[in-house]
Amino acid sequence: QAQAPTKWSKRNLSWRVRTFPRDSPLGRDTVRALMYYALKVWSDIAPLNFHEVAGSTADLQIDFSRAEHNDRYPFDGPGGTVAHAFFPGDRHAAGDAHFDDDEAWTFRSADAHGMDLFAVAVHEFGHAIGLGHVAATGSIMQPYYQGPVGDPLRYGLPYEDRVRVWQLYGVRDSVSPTAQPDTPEPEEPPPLPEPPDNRSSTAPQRDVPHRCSAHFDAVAQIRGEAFFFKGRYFWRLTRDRHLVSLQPAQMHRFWRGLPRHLDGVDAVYERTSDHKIVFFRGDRYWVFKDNNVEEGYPRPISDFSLPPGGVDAAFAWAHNDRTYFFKDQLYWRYDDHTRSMDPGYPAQGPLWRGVPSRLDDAMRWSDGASYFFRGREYWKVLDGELEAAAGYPQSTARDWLVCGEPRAGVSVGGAQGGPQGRTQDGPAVCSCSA
Amino acid sequence: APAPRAEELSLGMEWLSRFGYLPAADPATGQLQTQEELSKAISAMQQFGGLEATGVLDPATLALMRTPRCSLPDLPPVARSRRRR
Repeated sequence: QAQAPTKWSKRNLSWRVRTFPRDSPLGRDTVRALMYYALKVWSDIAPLNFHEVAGSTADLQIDFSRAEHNDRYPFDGPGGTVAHAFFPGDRHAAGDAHFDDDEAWTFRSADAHGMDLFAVAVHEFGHAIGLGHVAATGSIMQPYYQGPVGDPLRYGLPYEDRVRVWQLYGVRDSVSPTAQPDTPEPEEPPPLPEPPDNRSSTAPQRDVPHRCSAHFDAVAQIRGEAFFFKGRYFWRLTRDRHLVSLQPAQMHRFWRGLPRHLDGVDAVYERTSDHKIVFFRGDRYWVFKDNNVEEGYPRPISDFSLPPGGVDAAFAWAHNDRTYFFKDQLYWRYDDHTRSMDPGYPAQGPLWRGVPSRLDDAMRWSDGASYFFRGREYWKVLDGELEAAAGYPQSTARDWLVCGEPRAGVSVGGAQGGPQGRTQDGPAVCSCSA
Repeated sequence: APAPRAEELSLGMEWLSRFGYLPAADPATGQLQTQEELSKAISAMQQFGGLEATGVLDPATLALMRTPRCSLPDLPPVARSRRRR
């Protein structure tokens, strides 16, 4: 990533479209609306507030210019450079954005030659709040134009871009309105022209699960962080067990290479032998190096000598350096180093007394203990023990996902609260640091 | 890859300077780049753009240089004083 200098110290920023594209099919109201939604992409997730003003004192001045236009980035006609913006630290033009008026700016257009104004504006406002270019192919901040990014009303930033803006400004503590369609907008958003009959490519995010009521499909400790998967989404907790965001991230946007139609996973674990991450769904599995799937996947789970039918949970137990697979009442013990199933399996569960046989998933945490998840509860087994610790099960939502007291109907074990250090009042959401 | 024509080489070097991969041209002495510096700059641009880092202006690299993009440099401008050292 290019050195991204400085950031805004203030949180309320005014903006104004000072000059409009001259001979463009996009009307002024459409241009203003696109700028509004492009700024909203960032203010949905970061503690920044943008408001449009009329006067010349706006913090972010937006211009459509041609060729040489009195700054150090002259435009070059159609193609080539299409826009630029100025970082918050720039002495003369901090936060301003310039778009090349020689481009054919489009919106919801099938025209492959046009330049999608919303996509470019999101990128440029990333600079205006302090982000530099990145090489990451999935990022909105990569320097090359990659075509339209879908419907402005449904667009969500790639996960790595969210993390980078959280590192600059922290996490916005109000949930993102775009993920909760029923949240009343603070002001009347400007209208956008109706989309053409072909609906936008991005699926509506009506299926966003809520972390406080979810039964998780899979739970895993990956590179020291905890991941809770539900449907097409996941929550992430940092090494010191702080929830990165109240809103889940979209699995496909971060775990690159999963098939688009995949609507969830059964189990996930990090292989101790090479620290690659294994995802299971039905009779297939994928191996990830970092967050990119490796060539040649998916493959059948028979590679693990597992029978058809998939697994409920997968868990690498550090105590004996073996990997356990669970399905219904059975469990298998597998050696990831020799890539072979230990003889005499499957065996009848449960292996750990007090822990249910049927599991959603399991993981080892940085405190050395193992955690087993089922429904809305979890059990803790101390390192080397073969029995659940006293006082469990406890509420997963409360102890891991920063929710209030468990909802009615969730049976919670003894008096002990969750892990030490967690205050019972108020969520302790902490912005991402890694 | 066929050796780039002089015009492509010139376009390439201007492009690499504009987006922070080469020091900006020095009007007094002109742009005297060693081949090695040029190759390193091309490799850096190829890696940033997700191309194979061949270090030469091959067709894929020239095509990427012609792709519409943001005007801002990818890397902080290379300080000339650092180069002189």
